[in-house]
Amino acid sequence: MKLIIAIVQDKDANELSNAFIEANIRATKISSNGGFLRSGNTTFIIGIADERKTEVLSIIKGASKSRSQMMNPSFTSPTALEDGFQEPIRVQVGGATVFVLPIEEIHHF
Amino acid sequence: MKLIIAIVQDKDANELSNAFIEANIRATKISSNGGFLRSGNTTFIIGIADERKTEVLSIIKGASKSRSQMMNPSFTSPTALEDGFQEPIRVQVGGATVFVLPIEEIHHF
Amino acid sequence: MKLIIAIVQDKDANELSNAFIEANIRATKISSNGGFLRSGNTTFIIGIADERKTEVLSIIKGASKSRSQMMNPSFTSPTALEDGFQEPIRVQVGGATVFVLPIEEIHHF
Ligand SMILES: Nc1ncnc2c1ncn2[C@@H]1O[C@@H]2COP(=O)(O)O[C@H]3[C@@H](O)[C@H](n4cnc5c(N)ncnc54)O[C@@H]3COP(=O)(O)O[C@H]2[C@H]1O
Ligand SMILES: Nc1ncnc2c1ncn2[C@@H]1O[C@@H]2COP(=O)(O)O[C@H]3[C@@H](O)[C@H](n4cnc5c(N)ncnc54)O[C@@H]3COP(=O)(O)O[C@H]2[C@H]1O
Ligand SMILES: Nc1ncnc2c1ncn2[C@@H]1O[C@@H]2COP(=O)(O)O[C@H]3[C@@H](O)[C@H](n4cnc5c(N)ncnc54)O[C@@H]3COP(=O)(O)O[C@H]2[C@H]1O
Repeated sequence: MKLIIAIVQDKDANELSNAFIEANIRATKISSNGGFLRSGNTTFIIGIADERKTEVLSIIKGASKSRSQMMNPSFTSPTALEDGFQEPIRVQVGGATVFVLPIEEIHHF
Repeated sequence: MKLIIAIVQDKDANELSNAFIEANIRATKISSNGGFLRSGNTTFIIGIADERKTEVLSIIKGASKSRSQMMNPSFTSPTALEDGFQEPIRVQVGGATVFVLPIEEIHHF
Repeated sequence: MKLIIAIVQDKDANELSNAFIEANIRATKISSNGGFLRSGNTTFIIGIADERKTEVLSIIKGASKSRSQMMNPSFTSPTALEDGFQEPIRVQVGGATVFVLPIEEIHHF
């Protein structure tokens, strides 16, 4: 068994949920926030048998898109306000950030 | 040390929290949603010494109940709306889904 | 790669986010609740290369403070209400509780 943790943009969360249902993949969704842009995103937790890991990764890849977002620099840097007004900058936000972790046991009660 | 991740129904979350306090088991609660029914549930994170793992699993088993929930099929299948009105179906939702993961280090600052 | 899960008090979450940005450490934030005091806290998830683990742990240690909180005992013990009015007690809440887990794979789509 593997635990897959996938962080995706909120805009892709619904499509990814539907894709998991179609493929009969069980998943749990958690609302989260990005550390840098501080905007909302979605963290999926998926416990899956080893032999379906590649299938889950390709479903995540297919459902998540990379987008660019405008960001106000004074928002992320604690010293930026002293530096005066800064032009908003464009930041590329990826489709999905995915971690695969080993599971020792899984139980259904 | 093990990290136990337990996904339980919201109705059982309070009883499970109380059972952990009575047994002096430290835990953190996160609001989550089921991927299939999309209704709210609760994800517990518990870091616990190896020798208390079985005790934690039996507390989770004792506090979480299996229930059936009515579900509107058009909700989960992207194509269901084209198929016309479908009778709501009854879905069995388990007591708890539990993952046991290995921890390499634990720190308290 | 390691997955670092750090549970900190809400009061320290902003400072910790800023410290991660300054050090170019990617992180995701999740709202959570303590199992005992049931008050809000923040769970950070950080995927990081092995050689930066110690740096991340010392940033967490530097940003999180230990505080004491008043707690109404009837809140945590299911039987306390029968025992009649109890004086509020002072509970020490740590700076951070941190778990380090092994990651098998990381993907960016
Ligand atoms: N210090 C920095 N300097 C310049 N640019 C920076 C930066 N930190 C992040 N970015 C950029 O901003 C995007 C959004 O990051 P955020 O932290 O809000 O939202 C992140 C975060 O919630 C999560 N994430 C990414 N890598 C992570 C990691 N190693 N551990 C935990 N969460 C991670 O995935 C979301 C999307 O990440 P993604 O890499 O696609 O896209 C990132 C990245 O392109
Ligand atoms: N391997 C896994 N990885 C991550 N999270 C997991 C998981 N297995 C279960 N969960 C979590 O536990 C909740 C309850 O699952 P359970 O299997 O008891 O109860 C499930 C199951 O009996 C049924 N179900 C789920 N997916 C289904 C599907 N594709 N087809 C038919 N029934 C499904 O609906 C109930 C509610 O599912 P929902 O997704 O809303 O909520 C799930 C989900 O949040
Ligand atoms: N092994 C573990 N696994 C998962 N999460 C963990 C954990 N250890 C700590 N945490 C998380 O970190 C928060 C702070 O824990 P700390 O030990 O500093 O500070 C704790 C501790 O000093 C005290 N405490 C917790 N449980 C207790 C108990 N059964 N009896 C007496 N004091 C307790 O109350 C403070 C707040 O606890 P609370 O549960 O509200 O909030 C906890 C919980 O969310």
